[in-house]
Amino acid sequence: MRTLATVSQKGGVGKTTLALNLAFAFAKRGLRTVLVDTDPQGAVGLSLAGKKSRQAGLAEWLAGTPLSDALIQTKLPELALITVGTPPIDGLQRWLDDLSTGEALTRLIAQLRERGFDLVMVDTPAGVGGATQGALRACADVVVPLQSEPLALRTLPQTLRAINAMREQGSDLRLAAIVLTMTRFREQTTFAVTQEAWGTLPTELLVDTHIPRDEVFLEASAKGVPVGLLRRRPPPVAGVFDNLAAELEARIGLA
Amino acid sequence: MRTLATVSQKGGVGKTTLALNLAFAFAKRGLRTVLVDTDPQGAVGLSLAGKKSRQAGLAEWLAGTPLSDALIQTKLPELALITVGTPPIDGLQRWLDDLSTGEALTRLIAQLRERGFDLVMVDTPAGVGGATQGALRACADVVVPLQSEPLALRTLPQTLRAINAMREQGSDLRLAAIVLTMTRFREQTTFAVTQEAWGTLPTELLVDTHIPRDEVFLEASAKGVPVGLLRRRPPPVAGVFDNLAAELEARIGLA
Ligand SMILES: Nc1ncnc2c1ncn2[C@@H]1O[C@H](COP(=O)(O)OP(=O)(O)OP(=O)(O)O)[C@@H](O)[C@H]1O
Ligand SMILES: Nc1ncnc2c1ncn2[C@@H]1O[C@H](COP(=O)(O)OP(=O)(O)OP(=O)(O)O)[C@@H](O)[C@H]1O
Ligand SMILES: [Mg+2]
Ligand SMILES: [Mg+2]
Repeated sequence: MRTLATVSQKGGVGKTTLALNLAFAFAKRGLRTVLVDTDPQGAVGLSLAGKKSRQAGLAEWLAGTPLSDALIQTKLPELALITVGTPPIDGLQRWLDDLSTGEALTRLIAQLRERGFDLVMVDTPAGVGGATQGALRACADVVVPLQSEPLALRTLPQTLRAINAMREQGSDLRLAAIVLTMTRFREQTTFAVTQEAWGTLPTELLVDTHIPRDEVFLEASAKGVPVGLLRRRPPPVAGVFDNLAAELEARIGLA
Repeated sequence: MRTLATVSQKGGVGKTTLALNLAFAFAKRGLRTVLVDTDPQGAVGLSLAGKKSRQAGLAEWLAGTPLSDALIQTKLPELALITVGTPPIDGLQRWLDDLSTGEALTRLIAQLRERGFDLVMVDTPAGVGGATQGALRACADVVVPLQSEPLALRTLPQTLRAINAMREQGSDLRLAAIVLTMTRFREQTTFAVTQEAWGTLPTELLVDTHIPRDEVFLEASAKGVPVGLLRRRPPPVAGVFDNLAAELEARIGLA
């Protein structure tokens, strides 16, 4: 079983978008996939929050609720989700701290392995502390979305440092890929950032597939679903994640 | 002396952009202003990081460095900055925890008051734990940027809950305003989000001034400077923050 976390110091770069859509793409390829949300923001499965506000998620599992109550089967048989649930508002800092050691996530991953999943995707909060730290400790691979804006490129080194810090502590954590997101090649900025990325970063870390800016993501995000599950017919841009999943499979040892 | 923090659970919504440009606008109005960065991302004064990597900031002040070493005078006499400095990579979670109690920030604010500042702006990390929690405890007022995308509106309640939680604990913390950011009125999304915001949120919390999408922000953010300090002549969009500062002055008791 493989484990892949979406991580970035910078906020709003497309971590959740990547996690949702990659999980869907891997599942479509026949890999039994579960997406776990560790971000109190709870963007994964957001539309569930209204209807099933009693839906158990990570927070409830941490407090002792059985895994079967937290696992949500989606319309795609090979894709399941675990929402973040309802973390405490008072005592949130403590909750994030507890996750930061990685022990609970390691335990969850072990239980998911026993259930026969092929892949666990983990979405994390912006930043590299708290829950993200826990995911870096518990997961084997990381994918980093790089938003096509100069500031995102300036703050990327911090994300890379956090990953290296794990490796220095003896972890086998690998950066599977840096993926350019929200690209818009009709704008100069995307060209500039793409050029600088390919020019300054180790090219083996970059993948060719980039996620273009497309307003269909806005609607999908607001519901916390992959674009492939948004309507009866997946929008054209959904195909981008099939390409990305194919590129990543080899990198994370699933091919 | 007033204290105003930019806060949002959601990442990448324009907290830092608002903090930088509002601080500049208030300073231009003659208010002695200092902008404090509490986000390890260190986006405030990013361009300084290269040249003066020995520049002391919040992290160094917390460790005992005198305030005068951390205070940076900008080209505008009434505007000073305190960068986040260099927080520990190993032990980052602990560093964020320590800030979360608000004690250190309260102490810093007291020292800044002694120095005769009229206003302290505080930029925070995405999320409402850690350093953001500290800022919510130490500051009197909060401004929340609301990105013109449906997901941002869905996650706004969490930010509002975090602010209310403070008030329930007896704090006088006030939400000065919710400000629509990255608006693009030629796109349907901005209309939809603006309409929903004005239709569902208490209108006294919203301000008329919105921050339009403008590529000059991309360059300014990458340098961690207000757009007004980016070139010799401030770009037209800089005027938006003058309007916003005027709208906020009354709300935070500075008028
Ligand atoms: N390719 C895209 N085209 C258009 N909009 C996008 C794209 N990718 C993401 N978005 C939008 O950008 C916003 C931020 O995306 P997302 O929430 O996935 O980022 P994030 O890194 O998870 O943010 P956070 O740091 O808050 O967790 C959302 O409103 C989303 O709909
Ligand atoms: N009005 C705008 N027009 C165009 N781009 C903008 C605008 N406001 C912000 N941006 C860009 O959006 C990105 C995110 O903005 P910013 O860093 O201010 O958000 P943030 O909320 O502080 O993010 P984080 O959660 O990472 O702290 C930056 O690249 C910035 O240049
Ligand atoms: Mg997210
Ligand atoms: Mg910021």
